[in-house]
Amino acid sequence: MGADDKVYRLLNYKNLLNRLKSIGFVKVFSDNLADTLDISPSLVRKDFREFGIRGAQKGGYTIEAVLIKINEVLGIDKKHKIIIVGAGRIGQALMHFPGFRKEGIIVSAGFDTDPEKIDGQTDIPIFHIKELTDYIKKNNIKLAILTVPENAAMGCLDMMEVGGVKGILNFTSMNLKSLKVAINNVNIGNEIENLIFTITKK
Amino acid sequence: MGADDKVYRLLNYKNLLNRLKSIGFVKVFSDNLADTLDISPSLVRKDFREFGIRGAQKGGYTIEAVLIKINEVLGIDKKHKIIIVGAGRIGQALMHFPGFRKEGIIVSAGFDTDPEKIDGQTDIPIFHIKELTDYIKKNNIKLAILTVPENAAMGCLDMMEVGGVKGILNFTSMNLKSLKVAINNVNIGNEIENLIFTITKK
Ligand SMILES: NC(=O)c1ccc[n+]([C@@H]2O[C@H](COP(=O)([O-])OP(=O)(O)OC[C@H]3O[C@@H](n4cnc5c(N)ncnc54)[C@H](O)[C@@H]3O)[C@@H](O)[C@H]2O)c1
Ligand SMILES: NC(=O)c1ccc[n+]([C@@H]2O[C@H](COP(=O)([O-])OP(=O)(O)OC[C@H]3O[C@@H](n4cnc5c(N)ncnc54)[C@H](O)[C@@H]3O)[C@@H](O)[C@H]2O)c1
Repeated sequence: MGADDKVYRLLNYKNLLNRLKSIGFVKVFSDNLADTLDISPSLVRKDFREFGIRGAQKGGYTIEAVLIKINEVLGIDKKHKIIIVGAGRIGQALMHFPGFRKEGIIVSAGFDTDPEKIDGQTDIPIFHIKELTDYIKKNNIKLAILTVPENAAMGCLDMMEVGGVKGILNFTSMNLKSLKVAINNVNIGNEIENLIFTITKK
Repeated sequence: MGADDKVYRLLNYKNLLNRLKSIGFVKVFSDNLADTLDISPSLVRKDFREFGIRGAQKGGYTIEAVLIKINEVLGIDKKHKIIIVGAGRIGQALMHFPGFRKEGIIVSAGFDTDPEKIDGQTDIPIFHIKELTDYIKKNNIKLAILTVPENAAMGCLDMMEVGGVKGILNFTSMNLKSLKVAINNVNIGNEIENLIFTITKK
């Protein structure tokens, strides 16, 4: 995982710090973060040094300052528009999730082939898939989530590459590959079968 | 990831072989699998040897025989009941997904606190969360998917531990830990932010 591991740790620090902030914490120590995330305190301090996150005067770290710095490093201190390709069961669940907006992730449109779902008047408009490439170009879309059936995945990937998308979160079980686009896979079926393996092999 | 990596490769072989089978393939060579999954042919042959998967007489592997063997190794040659705790946006999308049944994963019930959602008469009944522990015990449930809000996650984990669940797929962003239960996390927010980091740091 290499670079990925560091980024995932940073995301875990962020989630944890946000939760501590909501409880009323103002400061936190590397030991607290290390215990909760099952890593060593020295790794926490190393990560923070590497990303330019400094400790507070009397020891520990000021939560607010660390959160601002982490968001900057991750590039999520700015707003990011995202589109959802495939407005079915999973697509709709993602389109209406209020948690994205808090992280600066704005769902700007959905795309589908089903006439029953296409509606330009809803708060998040759903357009026909024919309009995908033009919409990506006109609105400078860099991020997309793919929630179409497996047999439509390759076609939609082609259209998104032509439009200029740079990153895709892929929920289909197709093993998509691209030279132009970074693709992260969320394979729910594999996760369940991995759990079945873990609990039956015990 | 260690043992995980091997299991995820096995799941990738399975997905790929099912797709080849649906196209009409009967046999496949380790080179085909290796190219598609970006691994070496010798790793494919090593994995197959380790799991007792033999090659066909005239070279290559018979797809049907390999699939039967992989399902046996993964423990998915039997049916597995699964419950969904939190029948909201994501929970409902998972409850009605036809793809699970093909893998022998049977969603047997949902659980929620919202009276509007509780209904014992639907094809997949939704019960009140109070009944969770008893239901797990009575129906010998080993697997659950957790799709409740973050603030309810710990409470539901406690109830599932008492009931005897052995594996949980956790969709909340809470970093849940348990000595008695294997927990796999699917953190959609982290996946998107990881993508944002990848495309902004290029
Ligand atoms: N729902 C789950 O629990 C689940 C679990 C595992 C995997 N997945 C995968 O996630 C993906 C979406 O699943 P779902 O349950 O939301 O399916 P769904 O059938 O509810 O939604 C798919 C949507 O894609 C649309 N569509 C079909 N062809 C299209 C095309 N060419 N262009 C644009 N839109 C198109 C359909 O009209 C539909 O609205 C599938 O690949 C599925 O295998 C879903
Ligand atoms: N929808 C998404 O795109 C998305 C993305 C990232 C993370 N998540 C996470 O997934 C989880 C579910 O998200 P969602 O969008 O489906 O939320 P949701 O609000 O639509 O569904 C949550 C359900 O849990 C029920 N619930 C609340 N307290 C409960 C309790 N104590 N016991 C049982 N049920 C209870 C609610 O009544 C509701 O039906 C959340 O933790 C969320 O942060 C969702």
